[in-house]
Amino acid sequence: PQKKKKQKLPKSPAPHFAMPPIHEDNLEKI
Amino acid sequence: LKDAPVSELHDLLCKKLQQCSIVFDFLDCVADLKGKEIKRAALNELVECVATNRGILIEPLYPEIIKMISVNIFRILPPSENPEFDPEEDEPNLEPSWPHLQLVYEFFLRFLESPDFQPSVAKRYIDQKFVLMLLELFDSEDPREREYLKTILHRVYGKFLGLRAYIRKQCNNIFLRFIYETEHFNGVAELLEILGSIINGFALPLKAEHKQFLVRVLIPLHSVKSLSIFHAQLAYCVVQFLEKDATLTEHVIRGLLKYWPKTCTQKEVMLLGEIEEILDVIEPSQFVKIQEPLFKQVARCIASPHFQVAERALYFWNNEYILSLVEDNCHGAPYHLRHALPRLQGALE
Repeated sequence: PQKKKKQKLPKSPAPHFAMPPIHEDNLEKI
Repeated sequence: LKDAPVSELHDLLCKKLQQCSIVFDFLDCVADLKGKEIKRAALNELVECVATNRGILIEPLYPEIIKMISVNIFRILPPSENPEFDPEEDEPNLEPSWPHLQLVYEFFLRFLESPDFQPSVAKRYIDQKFVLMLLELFDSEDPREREYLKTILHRVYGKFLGLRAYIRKQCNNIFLRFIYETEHFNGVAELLEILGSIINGFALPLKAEHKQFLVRVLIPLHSVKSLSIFHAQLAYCVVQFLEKDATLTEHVIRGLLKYWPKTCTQKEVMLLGEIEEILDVIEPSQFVKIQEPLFKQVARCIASPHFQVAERALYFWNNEYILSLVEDNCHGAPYHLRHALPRLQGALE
């Protein structure tokens, strides 16, 4: 049987220290 | 403060702020105990007041607030007594004035996060000079202080669009001085955590300035002796970049291979871990470009006399995605690539 290929991770898992992203275009309402 | 009528609140706030602008000597822990307690209580009141009240942050208060904060936090950091200070082994020197300093930082954070906070007013006082002094505090040996500074700078970066380029530039300078001159700065990990959230928010296509930062700062950072202290944050920043722009993959992998540690097996294990994180998110089209130089290095690691290095390299074969990438490139691979993979076979044997 064709082995189900593991796909690449859609997005790397955020580590515990990851902070909320700050979007380059606009002012962040934090 | 909480009992004062609204009409007198602002005056009282001003007086409390001036009162808290007196800095005490905590090196002599018995001096001025009464005064220290009065200031601690006043700071507590200020934190409570800003955290709970709405509509109290009127414009005239901003300079008083920033003055009180500046007087307390901006100081010459004590030189690290032990020049051989090993952040991994030795306990850090904690800030003696922490009982006050913590509340000042707490107050600063509540001020920034208050719904009434107006960057347009604050930017007269939170300017480039202020931010530069804030960044210098990241060299503090006290991890509690750096934790507050990290959150505060993250908020400042988020709220002051006009300061963003300057903050990035100054972080650049700190890292370059750290890499090529001093190899000593306590806040590298915290700054990288903030940068991780900034990279995560980059618009596409990436600006040349940002790519330069990856090439000129993030990759050379791998060469520093104290890599282990900030490697997790550094690897996260690198992976964030590749998730933003996969075309940077070849440059990153060749950069890591160029800085591959020759004599430090602990660093080798860290870099193998980073390589796997990168391979987890790599595009197959990028994998083909880097597999030959990469697996030459992986083969050397498999044959390493240090068991942890060999083990970590062999662990790649526990990753199904890496296996599928290698498999896809074994059969139909052009002639010269087929030679790269058999070298692995030799190492495995």
